[in-house]
Amino acid sequence: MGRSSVSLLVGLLLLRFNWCLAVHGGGVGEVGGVFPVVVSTWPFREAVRAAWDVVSAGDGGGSAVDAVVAGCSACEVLRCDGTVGPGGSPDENGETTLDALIMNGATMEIGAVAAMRYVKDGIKAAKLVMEHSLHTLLVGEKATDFAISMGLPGPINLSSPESLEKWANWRQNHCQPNFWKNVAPADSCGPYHPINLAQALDSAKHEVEWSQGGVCQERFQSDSLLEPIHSHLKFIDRHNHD
Amino acid sequence: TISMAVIDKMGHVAVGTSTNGATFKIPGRVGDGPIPGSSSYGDDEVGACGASGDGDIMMRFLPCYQVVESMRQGMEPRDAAMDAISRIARKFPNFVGAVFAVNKKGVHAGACHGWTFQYSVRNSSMHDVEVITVYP
Repeated sequence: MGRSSVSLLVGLLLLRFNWCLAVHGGGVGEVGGVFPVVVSTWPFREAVRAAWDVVSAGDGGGSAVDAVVAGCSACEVLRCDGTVGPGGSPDENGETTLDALIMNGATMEIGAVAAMRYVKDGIKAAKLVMEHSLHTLLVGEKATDFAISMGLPGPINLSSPESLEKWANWRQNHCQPNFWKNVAPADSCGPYHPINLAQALDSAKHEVEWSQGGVCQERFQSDSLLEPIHSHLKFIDRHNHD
Repeated sequence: TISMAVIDKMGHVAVGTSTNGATFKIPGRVGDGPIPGSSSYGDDEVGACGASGDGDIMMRFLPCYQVVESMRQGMEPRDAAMDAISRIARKFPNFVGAVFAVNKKGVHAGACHGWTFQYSVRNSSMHDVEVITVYP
């Protein structure tokens, strides 16, 4: 068996090993269906309960759309995991903005807001886009203006003492880690200016040579110099994600 | 991020996502939260999907649209979820993300890559919310 087929086999095994099963531990991943049903990412029990209260109320129950709004709103108020609602995930300027989307699976209508500032009710704003415009997605301060004009409270500051403290600590740590690539300076706060690929390779080569004296830091994925690995060693985790 | 799917007593499907995105993002950056077909998608005729993870990568693959369309073609939720995640992992082995899939019969499943994932469920056969863990 040639060297390349061996490495292919190893790669497949690694991929398979790194993959997680859809079946959850100790039980059956697929459970028989019983209406109504609410499913949500993460263990956001309060949000699922809020949606369940709406969808299971009375004989006919509330609508699926209203239940989704209730569930997502609950997480916006509770600031689930710090990843939903105001007060979390500051950007490089320390500001918190909200993204939200709602979809009606009966009519295929969709409403969404992105990078919305100064309005704390993301999912409600998305529903207003769905119900009062022919559009699908409104962004930034224009989404803010739309939401406030449709009656949502605002403008209000979406930051919190926790998010501002988190941001201040990050600034003191030379704005690391961050989402930039192929820019200089690489290891401190901006302003940044673009560096071309040759310069990027050169500075990264020095970094790899320098680091091989100590702990080996793999900064470049061998087969894709166009997308340096450090752009994949991003710090996406349970408390920092979409 | 919360992504939620609801099937009501009439059998109607709705999905929603709400998030404040990635921490220390470059100002103006939007993840896949508000992108239909990436963070969530639903269709009364088929079922629904919700997702969470690295939105910069996931919005390039629209995993939830893939899940719903796979179920439309007859795939079970578990296979549809695994297939959507594997398509991303093949191109981005270091990617972090997860989806849940639920079909119009209420059968649900989850799949993930790069982290342990949990999703929550409540239906009429349960007394309270149940949390399901999907291990890497």
